[in-house]
Order: sequence, then C-alpha cells, then structure tokens
Amino acid sequence: LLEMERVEKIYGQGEVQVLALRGVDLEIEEGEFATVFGPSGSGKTTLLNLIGALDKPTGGTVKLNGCEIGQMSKNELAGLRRKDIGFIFQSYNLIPVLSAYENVEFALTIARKDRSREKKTQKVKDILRRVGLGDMMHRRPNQLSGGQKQRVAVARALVKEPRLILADEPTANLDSETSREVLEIMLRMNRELNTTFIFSTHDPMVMEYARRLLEIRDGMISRDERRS
Amino acid sequence: LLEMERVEKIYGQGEVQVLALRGVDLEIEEGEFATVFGPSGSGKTTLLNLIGALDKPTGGTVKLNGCEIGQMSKNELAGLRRKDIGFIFQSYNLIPVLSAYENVEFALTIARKDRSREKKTQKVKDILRRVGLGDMMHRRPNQLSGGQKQRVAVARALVKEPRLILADEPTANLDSETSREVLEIMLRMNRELNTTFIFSTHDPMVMEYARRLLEIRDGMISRDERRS
Ligand SMILES: Nc1ncnc2c1ncn2[C@@H]1O[C@H](COP(=O)(O)OP(=O)(O)OP(=O)(O)O)[C@@H](O)[C@H]1O
Ligand SMILES: Nc1ncnc2c1ncn2[C@@H]1O[C@H](COP(=O)(O)OP(=O)(O)OP(=O)(O)O)[C@@H](O)[C@H]1O
Ligand SMILES: [Mg+2]
Ligand SMILES: [Mg+2]
Repeated sequence: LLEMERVEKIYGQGEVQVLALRGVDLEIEEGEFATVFGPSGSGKTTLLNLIGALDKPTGGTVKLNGCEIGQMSKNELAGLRRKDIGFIFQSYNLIPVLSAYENVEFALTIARKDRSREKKTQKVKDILRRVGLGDMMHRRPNQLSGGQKQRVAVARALVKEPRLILADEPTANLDSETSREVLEIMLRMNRELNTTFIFSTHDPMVMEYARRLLEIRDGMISRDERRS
Repeated sequence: LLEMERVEKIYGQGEVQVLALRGVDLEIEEGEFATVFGPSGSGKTTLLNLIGALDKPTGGTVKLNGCEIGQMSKNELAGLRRKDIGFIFQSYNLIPVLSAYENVEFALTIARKDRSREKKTQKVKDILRRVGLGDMMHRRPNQLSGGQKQRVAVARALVKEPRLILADEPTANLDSETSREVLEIMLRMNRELNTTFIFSTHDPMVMEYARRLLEIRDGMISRDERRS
C-alpha cells in the first residue's frame, strides 16, 4: 500500500533549515495496524503528513497504491485524500461553525461514496454514538471538552471508511477507558474492513494494540518491528 | 489559598443546559501539588477555568486569597490573572505571530514585575532552554511540533513565577522523558518558591508526582486524598 524510499523533508530555506526527516525507508502493507513512536519533535507528524499526501517530500519518493505522490496533480491528491485517506489531526482541525454532527457529515459528503441520505445519517449518528458523543451531536466545537473534540476528529476520519487512516496522537486528551473504546473501534474496522491504520503516539496503550512498531528519532526510523 | 464552596457551573440556557459542575467543595493550601483526574467531559477544564478566574461560577463561591472572584471587577480579575496566576491551556493558546521567545517574553512583560531588561531576557531564555526549546526560540508556533508548542505554553506560565499555576493536561503531547523533565521543573519551583500547582490530567506520570489527588466524575469531586 505504502512505499517510502529515502524520504527527506526539510523545512525552511537558506541558512535556517530544519531536517525533519533524514532518509526514511518504509513499506506498509494493506491491513496493517502500525504505530510510530518517538520523542517530541522527532518527525512523527511530518511523516504522517507525507504519507497522507498533505505535503510533499523534499527528497526521495512516497508511493501510495503504486502512485508517486510527488508526481500527482493538486486535484488528484485532493481526490485521494477525500476518498481513500482518513486523517485525525494532532490539533483536530474541526470546523468551528459546524456542529459535531455536521463536521462528521461533511467528511462523508465530500468523500462522495454515493449513499442514500438515510444511510448517511445513520452512519454519522452511529459513529458519534460509538465514540460516546451520542447526546452532544448538536454542539459546536467550542461547547465541547478537549477529549470530546478529539473524538469528533476520530469520528470524522472513520465515518467514510477509507482504505487508510492516519491518526496523529488520537488519544492524547482521552482518559484510559475512552482510549480503549476508541482503539477497539479501530481494531474492529481493521479486522472487518481490512482498513490500514498508522498511528503516531506517546501513549503506551496505543503501542500495546499495534502489530507493527516503528521508532523514530531525529527524523530517522531507528527500529522497525513486527509482532502478532 | 483557594476555597470553593458549593460551586456550580451550568452552560447554556433554557432547555439545553449542561451541568458541568454540580456542587464542588474544595480547599487548596499554598504550596500544594495537586492533580484533578477523571473521564473526558467530567469537568476538569471547567474547574480550572473557575479557579483561574477565567470564568465565573453560576452558583456557589470561589475565593482566592480570601477575595471572592464573583465580586471582583473585570480589571481586578485581569490584574490577578496577569500577576498571580500562570495558566497552561489544554489547547496552548499561543500567539501565532510571535515567536516562542516573544510569546514567553510577552507573559513576563504584562506581569509587570519590574525587572531590568537583561534579567527579563535571561529568565525567558533560561526557561525555554530548560524545557528543551533552546535552539528553536525564534520559531513561530506553526513551525513547531505539537509537543514543542505545549512546552512554549508551559514556559510562558512558569516564567513569571506566579503564586499559582493551573496546568490543563500539560503533558498530553509529550513523550515520557520530556514529561518527566517538565514535571521536575515544576516540582523544583514548588519546593524552592512554594508555588502552588493544580494539574488536570489523564497522564499516570503526573498523578505519580501529585501529593493531593482529586478525582472528578460528572461534575463532582468523588475522591479527595492527601499523601506525602
Ligand atoms: N460552552 C459549553 N457549552 C456547553 N457545554 C459545555 C461547554 N463547555 C464545556 N461543556 C461541557 O461541560 C462538560 C465539562 O467539560 P470540561 O471541558 O470541563 O471537561 P474535561 O474534564 O476537561 O474533559 P477532557 O478530559 O475531555 O478535556 C463536558 O460535558 C462539556 O461537553
Ligand atoms: N514549518 C516548520 N518549519 C520549521 N521546522 C518545523 C516546521 N514544522 C515542524 N518543524 C520541526 O520539524 C521537526 C519534526 O516535527 P514534527 O511535528 O514532525 O514532530 P513530532 O514527532 O510530531 O513531535 P510531537 O511529538 O511533539 O508532536 C521538529 O523539530 C519541528 O520543530
Ligand atoms: Mg506531532
Ligand atoms: Mg479538558
């Protein structure tokens, strides 16, 4: 599903350059449940942004389903992200003027998977209930706690059932019981739909669930381990 | 230092009301190192906002140093927050157009504790180095990782050496090594300057450091424990 070869990402120009990723080689197959972990500032978010085609590498190649994202047009990338990739951002990125329900519905609408209106409503309500937000669907982000906003971000990525979900520290603001509920939903999607999950995390519980462990330090993968 | 009696906080009006805090009684003495913990949505941020005079209770009284915050004018409250209270927000609230250095310096400037310019510069650089951001002081928030932004928020609250620091999930986006470094800085401030710390957290490491444990569930304190 994903092939990264000698990937580099440099921020800034001229004198002040930050080498966020310094030569990453990585292959991830469909259906994997992988997590990237490592110190703050080590490059996890940068890596996920490249995998999710939110950004382009400054060196090396990133291929999703055999397509090199560095060669794709803006429209092709946008279409890929809308339909096939669900992204849970480290800072949620919810739309402030929309309710939790509308934020999730919007993601499903733009994924254009042509379902009936009733089916769409059902899917949106179902995922929001499953992350424990059933009775606050109509609230806007500024009327929700930190962990509730995080769960709206989770619901929004999961509702369109994409092939690949990239979750950047999805449990950072959740208590352990809620974290477990969220991880169980994701594990079930992985088993039933073969959805590929790539997490970045500091949370030992997420690492517990992962079957592929990728340690990153100073922009390089220092350890790559599979386990059952 | 802090007295809360029968404190209630209700969001919303008319039909749709959310009882975020339902009668909280709490006393915290100067020099305590306390943490509030509990499920997502249980009322931690709401509680900290009331203690920090960022919001007023809808019922009951909140007294800081004997002054009832419900009776204070806007100016008096603003003065109190600027000088005596350091707040680390769950979503950081950094000023986007200022660098990390300027964000921290700004907090020290408005605290008006009348230090020489050199002393101020020294304090700002010192706290930023201690949280590991020494070589990225000149970057703006959008050039920093999630955990780096969180540490700027920490530095900004600590630099003015206030009597009370309220930290809303200050380690949520930090790896364990960095979390420990931040907690050690806070513990040292607590011992050397008798700074009072009240945390809200989901992180077991923060709970490990706390000498006062306050469990909150559905807007009420369900457990209140002191230990050495
Ligand atoms: N402006 C608002 N309008 C309505 N309800 C609100 C508002 N702000 C917060 N709430 C609700 O009040 C309750 C307490 O929120 P609070 O932010 O204090 O929770 P928390 O314990 O900090 O949660 P977390 O661990 O997820 O950060 C939640 O159910 C939340 O949805
Ligand atoms: N726009 C930018 N300009 C300059 N440097 C940047 C920029 N964005 C990120 N960086 C730097 O690139 C490095 C990697 O950042 P990244 O956000 O990927 O880290 P991370 O592993 O996600 O950290 P955290 O665990 O704190 O979220 C960091 O040192 C960061 O400061
Ligand atoms: Mg990150
Ligand atoms: Mg909160």
